[in-house]
Amino acid sequence: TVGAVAVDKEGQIVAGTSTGGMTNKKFGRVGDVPIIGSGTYASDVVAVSMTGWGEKIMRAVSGHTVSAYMKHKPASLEEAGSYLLEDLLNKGEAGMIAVDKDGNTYMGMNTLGMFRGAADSEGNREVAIWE
Amino acid sequence: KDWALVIHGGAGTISKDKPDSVVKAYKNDLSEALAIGEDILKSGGSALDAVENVINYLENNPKFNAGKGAVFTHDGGHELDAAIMLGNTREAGTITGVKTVKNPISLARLVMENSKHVMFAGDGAEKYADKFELERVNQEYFYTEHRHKAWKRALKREKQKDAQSGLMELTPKELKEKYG
Repeated sequence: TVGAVAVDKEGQIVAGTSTGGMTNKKFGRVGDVPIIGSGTYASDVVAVSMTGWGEKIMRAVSGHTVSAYMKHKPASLEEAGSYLLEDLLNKGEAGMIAVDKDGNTYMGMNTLGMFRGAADSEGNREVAIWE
Repeated sequence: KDWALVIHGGAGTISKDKPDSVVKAYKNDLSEALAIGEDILKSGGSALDAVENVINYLENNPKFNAGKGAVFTHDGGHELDAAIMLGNTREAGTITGVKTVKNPISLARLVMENSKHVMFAGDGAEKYADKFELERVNQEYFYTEHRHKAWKRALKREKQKDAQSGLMELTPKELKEKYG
C-alpha cells in the first residue's frame, strides 16, 4: 500500500491511497484502502491515509475517527493519532500518515516499520523506515 | 505554513537486516516521491495534483505494493484498489478490484471528478475506466519476482495449515489409517 496526504496554498486538503491488497487474497476480499472513512479520509480539518491490517483499520473506522477526535474532543493531530494507534488499534496492526489544515504533519505506526516521508514549506524534510 | 506533504510506502514487519544498499535504495525512492509533491506544491500547484502524482510514482515503482509490484491474489492475479478524497468539500472517488488499470489512483480521481457516485467495484470500475484516456495494461505488467515468491510461500503455508487442520478433524482411527 502507498499513500499521500497534502495541504496546499489554497487550503485544499487531500488524502489518497493505492494498494495491491493482501497476498493470497480470495473471494474478492476488500481491505481498508477504498473504504472512505477507514483507510482513506479527508475532512475540513485533516487528511489521513492508513496502511497495515485492513480488517482492523476498517473496524476502527480509522480515518474518520482521527477527524472526529480532533473536532469533538477537541484534540491535536498528534493526540488523535496516538489515540487511534495506541488506544484503539493493537501493536503490529497499522501505520498512519496525516496532515491537518494548518500544515501540521503526522507519521505514526504501531508496526516495526513504515516507509515514509514528510516535507513542508518551512523547509522541514524527513525520510524514514523504522523508528 | 503554505503547504505540507506526507507520504508512505506501506507499514509492517520491515526486517532490519536488509542490506544497506537496499535500505538506501528505498530511502532514495521515497525522497524522489517526496520531491515530486514538493515541486508541485512549491510552485502553487494543487494538493490533488501533488497526491495523485506522488502516488503515480509509487504505483510505478516495483518496490511498493501498488500498481507494478502489487501482491498476488490466491488465484495468481492482481486486484488493485485506490481512493482519493478532498476534505474541504468531502468529495471522494474510490475503486476496488481493478485488473487492467496501470494507475488506479488516477481512476479514483476521475470517479471523484466525473461521477455522482463515490465507489465502483470490479468489472464496473473497469467499464467506467473505458470512458477515459487512461493507460491500461495486462496482468503480466504487475508481475515482480519478489511478490511471486511471497505468493508461493503463502500458498505453501496454507497447504500445510490445511493439512494440519485436516488431520485434527480425523478420528484417532482415521488418523492411524491416514498415516497408513
